[in-house]
Amino acid sequence: HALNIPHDEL
Amino acid sequence: MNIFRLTGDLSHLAAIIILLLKIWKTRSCAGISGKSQLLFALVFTTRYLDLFTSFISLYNTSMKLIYVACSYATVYLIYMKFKATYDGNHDTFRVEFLVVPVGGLSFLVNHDFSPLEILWTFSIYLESVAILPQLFMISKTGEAETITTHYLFFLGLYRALYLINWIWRYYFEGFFDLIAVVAGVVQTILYCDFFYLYVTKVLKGKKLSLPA
Repeated sequence: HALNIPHDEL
Repeated sequence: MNIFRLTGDLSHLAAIIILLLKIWKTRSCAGISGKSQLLFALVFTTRYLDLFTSFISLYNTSMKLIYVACSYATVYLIYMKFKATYDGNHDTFRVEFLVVPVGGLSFLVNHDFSPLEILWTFSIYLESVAILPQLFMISKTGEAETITTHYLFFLGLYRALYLINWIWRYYFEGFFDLIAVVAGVVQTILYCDFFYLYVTKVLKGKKLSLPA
């Protein structure tokens, strides 16, 4: 389980 | 990265810089809602906590740092350096009516029930309505300086360009983030009335003033 979902937008 | 996303980011950056320069050059934050700026600082702070957990690109990291630094600088200018010029009497929107429901919603509707993700969701929801104190202030005083309207135009344009970016990404990358899209649509809709006034008045050289 990742620490957070990667968000590639600003 | 597509052209809509890039111009969206640059439009966002332009808005932030225009506001900072306006305050700095005129040594005044008259007509600017400190509450909206506090909300934007909160938006950037809660969204960019992933600076500590994940690296996307140098572009991504630098833009996040610039946005955060500029938003804190803006808040500093309004509430500290040029506090005497801050028009608090007209900045009377009750921000708890935004922050509390948005906080509750981010706990209920999110992609993952984890602290960072809830804070990211909170920032997305809060950003969509963070301009309301500023729009409320303009409707109360019935006018806005032209430079303030340029700020609002670029700030609204940014999310509208992101909407096109999301359509693009859906078709070409299969990317779809329902939370961001719904909040982005709400955010853009809030600017529609202003866009109309901007095009029909400000771009024709008139000052933005509302009928009494």
